[in-house]
Amino acid sequence: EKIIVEQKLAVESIRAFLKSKTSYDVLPVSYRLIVLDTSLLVKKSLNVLLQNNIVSAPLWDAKTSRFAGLLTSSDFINVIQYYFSNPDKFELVDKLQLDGLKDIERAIGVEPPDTASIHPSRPLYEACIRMMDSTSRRIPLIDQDEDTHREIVVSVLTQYRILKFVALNCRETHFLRRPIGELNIITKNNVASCRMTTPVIDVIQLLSQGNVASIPIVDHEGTLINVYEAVDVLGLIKGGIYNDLSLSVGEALMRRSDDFEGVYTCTERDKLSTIMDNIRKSRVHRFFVTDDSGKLVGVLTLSDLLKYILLGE
Amino acid sequence: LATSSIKHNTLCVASIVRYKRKYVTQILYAPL
Amino acid sequence: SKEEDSTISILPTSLPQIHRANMLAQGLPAASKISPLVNKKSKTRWHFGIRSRSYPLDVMGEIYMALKNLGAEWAKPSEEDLWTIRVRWKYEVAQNKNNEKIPDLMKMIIQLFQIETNNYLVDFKFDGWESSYGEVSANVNLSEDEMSTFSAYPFLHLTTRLIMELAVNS
Repeated sequence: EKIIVEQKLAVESIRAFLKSKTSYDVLPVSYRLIVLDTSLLVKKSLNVLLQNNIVSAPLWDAKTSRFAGLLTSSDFINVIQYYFSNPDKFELVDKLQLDGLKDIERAIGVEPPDTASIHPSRPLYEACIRMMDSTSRRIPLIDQDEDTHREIVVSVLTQYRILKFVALNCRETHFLRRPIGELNIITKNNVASCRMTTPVIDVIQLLSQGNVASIPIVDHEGTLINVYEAVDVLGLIKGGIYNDLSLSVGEALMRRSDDFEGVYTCTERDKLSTIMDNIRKSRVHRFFVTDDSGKLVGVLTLSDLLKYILLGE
Repeated sequence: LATSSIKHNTLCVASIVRYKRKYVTQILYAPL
Repeated sequence: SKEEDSTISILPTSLPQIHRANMLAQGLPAASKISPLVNKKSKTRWHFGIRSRSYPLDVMGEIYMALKNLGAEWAKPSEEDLWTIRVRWKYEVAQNKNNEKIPDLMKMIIQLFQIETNNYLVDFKFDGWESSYGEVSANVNLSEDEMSTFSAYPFLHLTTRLIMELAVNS
């Protein structure tokens, strides 16, 4: 009973913290913002992301002198899907510019991502709610240039950065001691999964259709072996392998660079306090929940965590 | 203005700008 | 929190080296030809402005030529300072929807510095906006804080145009 009350109070105080801080407060004192001109070739933009070890960047349209949305791994997934259904269009894909990505979305019939944005001086809590509603895992912070009244992208906040900010600044996270299995925040039903031999193009379809950022790979007994993530698609394209899409997902995963930290797993007995501990210490983007024999039970994403902190209890 | 060497026919320029009390290095990648 | 009751761990079979060993052990043909992505974090090396080893007057000539080709205008240089160019550059933007009047003349200062013998540096500095329809931008009464919401992207864009023009010409 004591633990339940403590957790409730801790969540409320973390929520109050998120309402008392602004998105501007999360920004480091000095930081870089990498922006891509929309006339850049898609394949060049891939080099820029990989070179800078980032997976997303805001786009800037010099013709209108405005920001033109965010480049994310979903765009690369769209390009792969377009190419897979139009293998004769290699030339077009090779010469595709960033401002052509909208046409690709239309050609394969996917919804354009609705990137909500928010002013940096609004409460952090509001940015989280806006991000949750727009089902995107990142939100551009937009202000106005005082001379030209043009938009400025001040930065892009991600769920990961917000949870890290909470884990680093809220001691109350130590009082979240109820097991996650009791909180009804684990996504258990219809978690799309695949086998090591599944063709990587089928896994990419699963990522796109489910609008998820990772697909667990299980063996014939349902034991978790690995995970294919949306960001792995960048490595796939970089290697030019996307014209050999008959690869299995196991083979495609051999593209992963050696500094990949591995897939984080936990069980339903783990407490939110230890989950937040791990977020504080490492670059973890989701937790796969397994039973004691390693069989996949479900997944706990940063969205699930943030939703619980904002609206749970 | 800060510039970096041209690689893959891509230009990279940057400016360090103060935003309120923080400093943003705004970096732009554009095709040569 | 007490570490021992945490069951959080990293899935061993997901570590790249172990995954690769498992895949190769299966002797699949494609597996052997796929190499891991070398995440070369080639640290971007930054220079201040752009370097030049040409003669100073040649550099200035090239810059004036490039500005002319790009349709920019400049103030007549004063006798005592031949190495500074005060540029004013109309930034044509596709007219935005609500057709609001925004300042469209960007001012820029281009200055040649000598680093050491035959090693020169061309520095570009943003120098504010003007409107081609004469209205003075009313940002005089903004408080200190507002004054710092500045987007460098239009300035960066024009410098890339100028750098490209110089690169192409030279």
